[in-house]
Amino acid sequence: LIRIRSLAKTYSQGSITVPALRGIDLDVPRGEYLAIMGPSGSGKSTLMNLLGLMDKPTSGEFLLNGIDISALADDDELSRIRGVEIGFVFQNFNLLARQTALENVELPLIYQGASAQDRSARASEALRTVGLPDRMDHRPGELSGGQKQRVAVARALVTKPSLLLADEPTGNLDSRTGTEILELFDSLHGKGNTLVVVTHDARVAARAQRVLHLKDGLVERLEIPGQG
Amino acid sequence: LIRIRSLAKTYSQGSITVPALRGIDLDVPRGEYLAIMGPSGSGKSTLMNLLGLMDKPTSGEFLLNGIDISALADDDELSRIRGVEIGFVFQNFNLLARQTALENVELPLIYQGASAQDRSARASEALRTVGLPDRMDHRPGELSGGQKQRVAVARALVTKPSLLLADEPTGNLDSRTGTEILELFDSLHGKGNTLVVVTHDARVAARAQRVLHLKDGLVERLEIPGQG
Ligand SMILES: Nc1ncnc2c1ncn2[C@@H]1O[C@H](COP(=O)(O)OP(=O)(O)OP(=O)(O)O)[C@@H](O)[C@H]1O
Ligand SMILES: Nc1ncnc2c1ncn2[C@@H]1O[C@H](COP(=O)(O)OP(=O)(O)OP(=O)(O)O)[C@@H](O)[C@H]1O
Ligand SMILES: [Mg+2]
Ligand SMILES: [Mg+2]
Repeated sequence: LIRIRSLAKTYSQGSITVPALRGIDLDVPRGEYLAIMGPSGSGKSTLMNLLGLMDKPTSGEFLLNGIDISALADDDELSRIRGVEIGFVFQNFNLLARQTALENVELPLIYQGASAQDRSARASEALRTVGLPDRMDHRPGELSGGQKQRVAVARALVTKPSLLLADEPTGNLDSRTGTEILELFDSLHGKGNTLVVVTHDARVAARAQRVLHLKDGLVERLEIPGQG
Repeated sequence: LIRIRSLAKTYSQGSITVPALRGIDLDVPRGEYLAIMGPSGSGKSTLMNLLGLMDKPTSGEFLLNGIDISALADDDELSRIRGVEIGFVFQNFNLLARQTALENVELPLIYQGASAQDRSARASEALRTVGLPDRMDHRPGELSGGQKQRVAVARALVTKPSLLLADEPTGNLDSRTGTEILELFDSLHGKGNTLVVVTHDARVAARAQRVLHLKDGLVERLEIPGQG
């Protein structure tokens, strides 16, 4: 599903350049559950933003479903693919502050052309599955940190994406609530979908089939949990 | 240092009320290291916002350093106490987006009347101690999640507060970087300061002298790590 060769991303910051990714090779077969770990600042979110088509690499090759993303100049085509195929859980949640939890989760369904009734039914179902049945009308400012994180997860899952990209989806959750979210991911994976999850939690990584360890913008090693 | 009796906080949300804290009794002696744990939504941040004088309780008694906070109507007095005595690490970092990391960390020192030279020296020292010597000129949007969290920690520590309140200070950090921050807290505590740290990570709580477990806005139990 994903094929990456020598992928690099350099941020320019005034006169300084920050090489966040220095050349990554990676293949993610369809249906795999891959975890990404690494120290703070090692390039995990940068890689996720490229995989989620929200940012363009500085250089390198990136094929998604056989489509050469690095050659695609057309932003409309990029956002079409993104809206239909990919669910993204942001590290900083990225919820719209003036919309309720329900409206935030409905948003991706608007892009998909769902009817208002269908949207509301599917979004409230998604919020129920992440354990927030009685927070639908709260705006993000009226939610706890972990509740915002779960709204972000619900929004990513509501379109039933074939590729779920989750950037540290359990950092603000206690272990029981975090486990509930991980079980949701397991069931999405069980249906044949592809998951890429960034985490600092080894318990999350233990559920994956492979773990990509990043360090200083490079692949340090690829690990199969249980085999070291 | 902190004495709380029957402290309650109810949010009103349209016609609905949300009882986030339903009556908390707590004593925190000067120099104690207290951890607060509990499920997502159990009222931890709400309690921290009251302890940090950033919000007013709905009812109950709160004495800080012998001063009756619940009776203090004067907001100027509240922010004076806050600026001088308390360092606060926010769960969502709360950094100013248009200021650099250095300027963000300098901010509390402006309230304390430090000179520009002194501010810059102390703020860059604080950023060095959290492991960000070469990110001083980055704005929050140019930092990773864990780097933002560390800037928030540096800003809370730069005034050398006698009371540090940290709301989930390591959620976005890998274990090695997280340990470095916890060692900073240990050294602050070693100097006789009082620490209250909210966490979902049992390893963080293991460093505290007591752990307050919250559930649904009430104290479920008080634990002494190592004694169950
Ligand atoms: N402004 C608000 N209006 C209405 N309800 C609110 C508001 N702020 C918080 N709440 C609710 O109060 C409860 C407690 O929130 P709080 O942020 O204290 O939880 P928490 O223990 O810090 O959770 P987390 O671990 O997820 O950060 C939550 O159920 C939340 O939805
Ligand atoms: N817009 C930007 N401009 C300059 N540097 C940036 C920018 N965004 C990120 N960086 C830098 O690129 C590096 C990688 O950042 P990234 O967010 O990918 O790290 P990360 O592995 O996700 O870290 P964390 O675990 O803390 O979230 C960091 O050192 C960061 O300071
Ligand atoms: Mg990140
Ligand atoms: Mg909280």
